[in-house]
Amino acid sequence: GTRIIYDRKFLLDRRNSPLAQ
Amino acid sequence: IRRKPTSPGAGEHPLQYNYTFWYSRRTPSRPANTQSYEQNIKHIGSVASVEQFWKFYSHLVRPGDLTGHSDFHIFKEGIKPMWEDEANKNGGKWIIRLRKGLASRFWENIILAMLGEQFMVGEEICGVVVSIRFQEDILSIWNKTANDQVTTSRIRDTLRRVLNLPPNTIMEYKTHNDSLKDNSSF
Repeated sequence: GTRIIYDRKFLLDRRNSPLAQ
Repeated sequence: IRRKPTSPGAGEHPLQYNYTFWYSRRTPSRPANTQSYEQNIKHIGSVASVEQFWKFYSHLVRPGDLTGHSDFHIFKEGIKPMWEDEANKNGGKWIIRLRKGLASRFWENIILAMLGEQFMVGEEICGVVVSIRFQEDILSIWNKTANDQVTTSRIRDTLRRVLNLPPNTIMEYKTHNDSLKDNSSF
């Protein structure tokens, strides 16, 4: 099946998302 | 205690696996037998998405700010951070010893690599641990099959890349079976 791969930058960019507060 | 299953919320980015956070702390004088280990380890929460991870992680103390003999563990949901767990019993771990002051940064980077599926070893990764000790701190990554050399080499090479380890960093692999035999994690 498909694997959900995220690089470091993508993950760090989600850090300040309103959903992450 | 039955826990509500963890799932991503609306608009969130799901992770390949759900992960559970654990915390343990012990006084060095107490023997580290299995029972006291299991009693000392506290479940602190689970996450299913990138956003849930950040929300949870940003409320935790950074490992470099912990004192004494304590550990954070992040394992795939359903795997206990113990040698005896079905997923761990034939496994082992890479151990990276860090001088004081480096733990928080390396811990965050190893977590991001695991959550983002950077290791490319199928189902092999079980979890990561940061162990705060008096002289040094220790990072470990646990995998399922200790005698699968292709997998363990790939994990080692990925660690070197994602952590950008100093050239003199020593990396050791230890099977959980050996840890059980000598009753010592490191």
